[in-house]
Formats: sequence, structure tokens, C-alpha cells
Amino acid sequence: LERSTSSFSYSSYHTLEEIYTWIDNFATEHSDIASKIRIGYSFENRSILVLKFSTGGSQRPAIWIDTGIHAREWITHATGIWTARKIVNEYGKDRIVTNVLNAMDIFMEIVSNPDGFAFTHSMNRLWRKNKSSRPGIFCIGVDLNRNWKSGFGGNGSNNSPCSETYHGPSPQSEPEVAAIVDFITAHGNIKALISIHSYSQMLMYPYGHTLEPVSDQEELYSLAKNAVQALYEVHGMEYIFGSISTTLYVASGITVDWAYDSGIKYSFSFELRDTGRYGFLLPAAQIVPTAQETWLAIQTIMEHTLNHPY
Amino acid sequence: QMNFTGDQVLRVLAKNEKQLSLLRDLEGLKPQKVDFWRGPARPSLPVDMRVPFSELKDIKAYLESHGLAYSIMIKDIQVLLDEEREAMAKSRR
Repeated sequence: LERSTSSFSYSSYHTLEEIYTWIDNFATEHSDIASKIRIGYSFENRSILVLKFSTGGSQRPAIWIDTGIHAREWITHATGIWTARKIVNEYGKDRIVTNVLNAMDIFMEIVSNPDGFAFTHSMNRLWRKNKSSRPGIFCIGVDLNRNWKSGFGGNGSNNSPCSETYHGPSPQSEPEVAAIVDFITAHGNIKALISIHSYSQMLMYPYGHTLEPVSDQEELYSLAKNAVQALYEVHGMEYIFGSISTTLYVASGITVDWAYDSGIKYSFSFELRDTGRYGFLLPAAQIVPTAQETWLAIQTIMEHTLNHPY
Repeated sequence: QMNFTGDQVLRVLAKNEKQLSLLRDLEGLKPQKVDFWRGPARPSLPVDMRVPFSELKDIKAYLESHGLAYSIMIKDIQVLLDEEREAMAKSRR
């Protein structure tokens, strides 16, 4: 197993074990600013881990970032790992990161769907859902981005357990979702939530379950526009942006709708690149450029959150 | 590991809502056969769908018979998966 993060390849894809070992090493090597928290256990009883970045204080306002809720979207976990290292490397150097971390905490869940992710390495690279199973139900897995309370069971989610967008038997029925809900609710001071998916080059905000605009639509539109512009300037990758239901499609029971309805105004969902050729099978050579451009958008959102307390 | 030899990802450009619903119908016509990587959303956005090798002929005939323009985004999924696996092994070495 890797003995330190310095020998870890940030431009390669990794197994769940390698990522969990990296998280241990990373938290050990950067214990002044990073720590590892277990927020729960997956359906198959794997630990659900979160990295906390903090420079002190207690109950500080915080930013939540999650990747990998859909198992096959490997570029998102890889982007999360790269971003974690960027945060510790930039603290004390980069003005935005330093200001953010001097006033706020950052929580990052890199493998939000550990069972599904392990399954993409062991059996089915194109698996999307988690691995939950229930008596009498023939198909396995729930789409973890349809299992949240807001708009649960509505259009854009499916009642059939065999569907890729199966919403599950009830809101937060899945331990992977319940763990995040419990953590964020108990924390009570999360001010921004960024959920990273792939693919199709989009930056979106609520709502997904209805065409109705959110009350903060104008601010979120303007922030998304700035973030997408910052992202574009890195490698020329063009993103579209807007609310989920008007930019992509109606989708119910999704993370960012729940976050927004829970009072987290700055809730965003990324759909990272595929450059129109690879879909979920983005070559590892594109990990670093993808993470580099995404970082500028994340920074834009973090800075806005810092400068607009609520 | 499941093998995806010969499976393709087709990129379909639906001209209108009617064509989008024809694509949505596919999920019912071919349950658990068609895997939408980018689901039918709006005419301005492409629909990407993974089609198992065994279903390719039927699905392409369905698209062509309904005038749905498509291109082959990934010619053989297993080729990309093998490359990905090799890259991981190399990186690990």
C-alpha cells in the first residue's frame, strides 16, 4: 500500500482501497489542517469518510463538497482527490483559499458511494447506483441522487427498482444519503454545497424537481456565470449553466434541491467534462486538466460564499 | 468483471420533443438493455446511450426507422476499458 501521499499518482484512477489509504496518509501528513471523519457506513458496511479542512474555531460556517455519488463517474473522485491536495498546498499562499480557511471549514466527501465504486472495479465498470438490496426486489441498487427528500418520487425519477434512476422505497432510505443528511443537519452551519458529477460540462443550481425558479435565482445565475467563466479561462472548456430543470431535465429527489430547501443557499451541481468523446470513460490523462479547471469554479463559489455571509 | 466487447455508445441528436419521447420509449421497449449515459433531456442536448452488441442491429433499425440521426461516440467500450485498466496497472507499477 502507498506509504505516503507523495508517491500517490494524482493523474491516475485508483481503487477504493487506494483512495481510503490515501485519505489516511493525507490526514496524517496534513494533520495541522486536515482530519478524517467517519460519518456512517454504507449498505455493505463500508466506512463513509469525509475530510475536514479547518484552521481552528468551532462551529464555523462551512462548505460541503462531495464527489462520486454515481459510482461510474470516476473523474469526480479523481478531481476530489486532486482538489483536496490543492487546498492544503494553497493555504497560506493563495489569497482566496487562505481567507476562506481562516473563516470557514471545508468538508469533502470523496467517495459518496463506496459500495458502487468498489463494484465498478470488481464487476461492472458502468455501475451507477449503490448496492442496496431488499427482500422481494429483483434488481439491486438505488440512484443516490434521487433518494433525497425534496421532490422525492416526482418526475425525473423512477419507481422501478431496475431503473438506473430508481428513487428507492422512501426518502433517505439509503444509508449513504442518510449519513450526509444527518451530518449536515447536525452541523447546522453549512453555507455552500457542491455536488460533483460527470459528464456533460454543466454547472447547475436548484431546482431540479420543478421548473419554478428558486428565490435566489438571480444571485445563483450570476455566480454560476462567473464560475463558468473562471473555469473556461483555464483550458477553454465551455460549460452551460442554469437551474437543473431548465438546463438539463426535470430530476426529483436530488442532493442540491434538498440542500437548498434545508437553507444552504449556494447549492451547485457540476457535470464535469468528457470532451464529447469518452463519456464516463475519460482517459486518466484528462484528470489533471479537468481538476485544474474545476478548481477555479470551486474557488469562485467559495469566495462568493465567504463574502456573502447569511 | 463484466465484458463490454462490441458494445457501443450512440450519440443521438433528437430534433424535437416527439423524437425525445421516442428515445424515452426505448427504456420501456428494451428494459435494462439501453443504458442512457446522457438521458433524453431537450432537443438542444445530445442523448448518449450505451447499447449492448446484441441489441445494436435492433436499436439502429429503430433509430433509422424513426428518422433519428445518430453517430457512434464509442465504437467498442471494451477497448477503452482495457486501456483504462492498463493505465491503472502501469501507474501502480
